[in-house]
Amino acid sequence: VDDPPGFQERAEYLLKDWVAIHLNTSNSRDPLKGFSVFVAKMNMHGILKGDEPLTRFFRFATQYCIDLTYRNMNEPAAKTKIFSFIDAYVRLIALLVKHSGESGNTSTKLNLLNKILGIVVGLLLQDQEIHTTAFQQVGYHRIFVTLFLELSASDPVLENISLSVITAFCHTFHLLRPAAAPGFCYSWLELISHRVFLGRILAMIPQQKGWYMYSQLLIDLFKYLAPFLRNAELAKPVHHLYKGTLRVLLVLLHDFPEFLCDYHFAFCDVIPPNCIQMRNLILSPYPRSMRLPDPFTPNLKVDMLNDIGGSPRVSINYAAAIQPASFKKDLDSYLKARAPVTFLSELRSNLQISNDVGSRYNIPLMNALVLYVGTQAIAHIRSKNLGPTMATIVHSAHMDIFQNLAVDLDTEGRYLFLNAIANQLRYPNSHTHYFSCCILYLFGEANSEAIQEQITRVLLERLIVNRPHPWGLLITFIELIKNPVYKFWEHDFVHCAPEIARLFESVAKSCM
Amino acid sequence: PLGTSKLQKEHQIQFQRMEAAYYHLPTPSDSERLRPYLQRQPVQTPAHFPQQQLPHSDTVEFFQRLSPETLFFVFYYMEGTKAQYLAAKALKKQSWRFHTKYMMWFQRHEEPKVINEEYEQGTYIYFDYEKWGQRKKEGFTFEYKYLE
Amino acid sequence: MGQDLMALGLNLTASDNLYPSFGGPFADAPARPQDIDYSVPPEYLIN
Repeated sequence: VDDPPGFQERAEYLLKDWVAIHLNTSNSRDPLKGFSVFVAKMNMHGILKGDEPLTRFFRFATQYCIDLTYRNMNEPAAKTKIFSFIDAYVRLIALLVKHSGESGNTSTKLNLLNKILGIVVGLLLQDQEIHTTAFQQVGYHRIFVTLFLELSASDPVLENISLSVITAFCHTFHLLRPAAAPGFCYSWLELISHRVFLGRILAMIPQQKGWYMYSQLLIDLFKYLAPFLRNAELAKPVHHLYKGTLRVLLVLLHDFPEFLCDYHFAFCDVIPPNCIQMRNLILSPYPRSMRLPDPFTPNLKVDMLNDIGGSPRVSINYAAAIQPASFKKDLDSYLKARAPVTFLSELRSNLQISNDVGSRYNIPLMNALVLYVGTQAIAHIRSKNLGPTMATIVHSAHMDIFQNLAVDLDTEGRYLFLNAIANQLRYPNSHTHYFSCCILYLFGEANSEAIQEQITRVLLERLIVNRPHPWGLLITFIELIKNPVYKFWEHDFVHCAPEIARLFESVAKSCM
Repeated sequence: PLGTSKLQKEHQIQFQRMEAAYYHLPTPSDSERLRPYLQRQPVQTPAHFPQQQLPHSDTVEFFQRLSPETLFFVFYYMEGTKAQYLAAKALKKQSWRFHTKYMMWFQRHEEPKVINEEYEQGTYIYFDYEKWGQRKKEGFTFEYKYLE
Repeated sequence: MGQDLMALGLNLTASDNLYPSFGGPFADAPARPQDIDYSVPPEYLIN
């Protein structure tokens, strides 16, 4: 509904008045002085008399800032002019949020914050449809980053609502995820990886309550990048966003490895299988309390390591991802009774979703099935007070399923199946141990060299890319090429080309 | 074995908008408070200048090795930043004190003649940021209520 | 082959956390002390 007559003039007058108050430097040392005077003015102009006029005011003011951005974008020193206006407006928002309602009444503050964030989101999405490729991200970027920094200042009232503020921004950034606002994607990545945002959501909020929210934002990013990364040649705009993503992941790998450890499974569901290095980056972290033995240690006894029996946290309910429920029911009954055998022959049909080459299979279902069956196998082995070894993992319903998948799937399906296993080769823990034994067993028992070659390819493509390489991947490959029981060096595919033979020899040399 | 996969229509539209945004990328200073003096725009300096950040340059120890003039420059021209904060800490370690009314740094030139609960009085050196130089001030009263 | 991740401008061998001086996903170097907003005593805001 249009603004009542005269409203826009009043709103513009008030907005400019506030900016003048704010720019008057003496206030920058005492922001409250000008604020209380201005609130009285807002009241006098009826802006604070209820939800609607206030909403109209913020929509007008936000639009005014964005129009100012478009009008001045090509002026020299445009950003200083635009930002000083926007920063003043954002300071007003922050003061209104902080001082609305009683100091203990957080819901008034958060309702106001969410309302304003919602208005900015709405204007951005509408603007993107109007301007399409002429859309300018900078005005919105400035509003969000400055508002977040204002509300992150060290202040007792703000500290009290810090988790809700972060939640409001995560919700906003999810609504503005790159798939919804591709014209805003670079600013979006700047915003979700701003050092203050990272510090708050991953370090300062107690009990890691921000971790799940942050994992969802990264999943939004991976989902957006996936179709562009599926093709090895990256266009410049994609490569720029991808490199930015790698930088963020490196900071997470270095500062918050446990976060990546906990959410690796969800991330691998949405990272394209050909994104080898980025996936290795996700799979390489290990808890900072852990000391990794050098994988090249001669005669390393993996099953003797202290940490090898630890159950890694997987913060996603992968069992729930096994759909439909009838399939999960059949799976559980097969795992329990190792019957009916028909279950095995129907496995592939449950996993296949199309006949289009390159997208025949349900990757998240494949990943969930492999991890679920593997964890059930570990529990089963444990129930006999044993640990995963080449002897304890065989002759079981679990291994039936894995061997059936290795034999029954086509090249594409088996590639995804082997990837699901290789994604579990991480730092020393029970999953790494089980799946390392599992993939080596599948190699040793394979009834065709094609399977052995494909296992080698899946491991090798993860090893030949630039660092980092997950510890579990290294110890598995070393075992494969060192242990004569696998007769690795006798296979033709090891000598299929001089550079491949040289590559294996160089890896073998670094192992010895 | 997955091969390439064609971009669907929606991805092509997304790519066009991303590509358009690629030609006016956010710069790091878009996420920083406005700097009245020194914007965060990297300036191409001659190759023989140190191009990388000096090691440990974000520690008080590093700032303590800087001259007072340099610290004063950082303090007055990089306000609201970690650099200003570190410069202030380094100045205090060199027994400078910040006068919040004159907004200048003072250092005792000799033992004060008078000391009591409210103030101390004597000869000081202070850094005058308007004339950009150190000055001596005799018989100055430093009221403790202005000591930051 | 992927990227040389050591060449993205992050000091991955640092013992301290990187995020407090992370210059952003598109910055080739960490943020320097003069780039990092800091809540200094309001008396220092001399403008």
